[in-house]
Amino acid sequence: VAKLLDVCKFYGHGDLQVKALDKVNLEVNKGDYLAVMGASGSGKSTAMNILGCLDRPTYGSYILNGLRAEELDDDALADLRNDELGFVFQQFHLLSDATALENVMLPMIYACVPESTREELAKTALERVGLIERMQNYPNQLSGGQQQRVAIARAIINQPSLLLADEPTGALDSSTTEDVLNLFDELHGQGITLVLVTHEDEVAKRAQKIAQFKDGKIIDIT
Amino acid sequence: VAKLLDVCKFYGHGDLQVKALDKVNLEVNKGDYLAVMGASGSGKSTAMNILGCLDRPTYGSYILNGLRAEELDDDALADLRNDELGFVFQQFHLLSDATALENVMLPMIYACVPESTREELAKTALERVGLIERMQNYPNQLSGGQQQRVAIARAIINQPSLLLADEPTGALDSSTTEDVLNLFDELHGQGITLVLVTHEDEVAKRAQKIAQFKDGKIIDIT
Ligand SMILES: Nc1ncnc2c1ncn2[C@@H]1O[C@H](COP(=O)(O)OP(=O)(O)OP(=O)(O)O)[C@@H](O)[C@H]1O
Ligand SMILES: Nc1ncnc2c1ncn2[C@@H]1O[C@H](COP(=O)(O)OP(=O)(O)OP(=O)(O)O)[C@@H](O)[C@H]1O
Ligand SMILES: [Mg+2]
Ligand SMILES: [Mg+2]
Repeated sequence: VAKLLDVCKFYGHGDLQVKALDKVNLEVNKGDYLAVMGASGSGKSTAMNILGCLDRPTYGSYILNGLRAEELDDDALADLRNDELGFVFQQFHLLSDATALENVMLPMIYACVPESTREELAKTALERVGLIERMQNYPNQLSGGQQQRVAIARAIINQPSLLLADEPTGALDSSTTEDVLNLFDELHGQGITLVLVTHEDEVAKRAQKIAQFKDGKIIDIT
Repeated sequence: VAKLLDVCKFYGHGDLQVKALDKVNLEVNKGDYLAVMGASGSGKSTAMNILGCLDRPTYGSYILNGLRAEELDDDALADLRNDELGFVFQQFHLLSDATALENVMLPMIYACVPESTREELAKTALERVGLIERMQNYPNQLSGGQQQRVAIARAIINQPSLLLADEPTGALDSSTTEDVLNLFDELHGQGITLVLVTHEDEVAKRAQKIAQFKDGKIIDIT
């Protein structure tokens, strides 16, 4: 369903140039549950951003549902993102002047879900992450782990076919982490394809396969 | 050196009121290395903000170096913070339009360190966290774990007597986490008092004591 083909990503120029991804090849099949691990700065978030159509490769190709992402213009890419993808960002990126409930409803507005059903679906998602009684709060009134959970609820609200989660349990204690991993198992059971970046072994072993990044390359898939 | 005495913290009013801290008592002695653990939303960051003079209790008292923090005005509190405390925030809070080097130098400007020595000390701190070659980059050009390490370098630059770190290894892989924990051991060996929030057992067991938070209370100190 998603394929990175000889993907390279460079940032900057000359002396300061950073090679974030170095000829990365990765195939994600429908229904896979893949964990991505690797040292800080090894290219994981960069790869996730390309998978999520939030960034384009410098060289190489990204094929999603048979379409070459680099051949789509920005609008077509945005539509693809809204319909097919859910993304949990490493730093959440919640809208600071929207409540938890409004933040979770946002993707549904882009996907043209009728207003009457939006609130109900958003409340269900917030219940699923244990935050229904905080739905009227703004992100700066929520703890780090609570913000992360709102970001997770927002990512799953449109029933995406591909869920990309960049360290989705990084700010969570072990018991809340367990709840989130159970939620991911449930989504996987419903046929959703998951790619999760994590640096914790307990989280990675819940996946089917683990891809190891090092210096912008994938050195191993187990 | 730092004592929370019957500290209560409320946010909001009426139905939406949240009791973040509920009669918290905590004594941190000079040279201690304390880990703080507990579920998402249990009050850890709130307690850290009070310890760091970034927030005041609703009821109760915070005594730092023999002074009641609530009796100091905002300027006196700011001075105390700059001279005595180092803080690694759960969400880093780096200045987005300053380079990594400039971000690390900032606390020294407030502490009136002469300009000639500032750059040198900042480079040493960045070397210590493995980021010297990225010193000219801005935070949005750095990975999550790199930003976290810049935040750590900034927190230790003024040789604070009390280092407060809110999930300082949350975005780091295990090998980079090990480097940071070795750095903390080194600082502890030099007499610095450390309080670290973490949700990972491997990190917590490097400390001398662990305080467990639950629903705004400390239920256990081992
Ligand atoms: N400005 C605020 N207004 C309302 N509630 C708040 C505010 N700031 C924090 N809270 C609430 O206070 C409680 C404690 O928050 P705190 O940030 O201390 O938790 P935490 O233990 O650090 O959690 P985490 O592990 O998720 O970071 C949470 O329920 C949080 O939502
Ligand atoms: N806009 C940018 N300009 C320059 N370098 C960048 C930029 N964005 C990312 N990089 C660099 O690309 C490399 C890979 O970054 P990436 O965010 O993918 O790492 P990561 O594996 O997610 O790390 P972490 O585990 O710390 O989150 C890093 O060295 C990073 O500093
Ligand atoms: Mg990353
Ligand atoms: Mg917190």
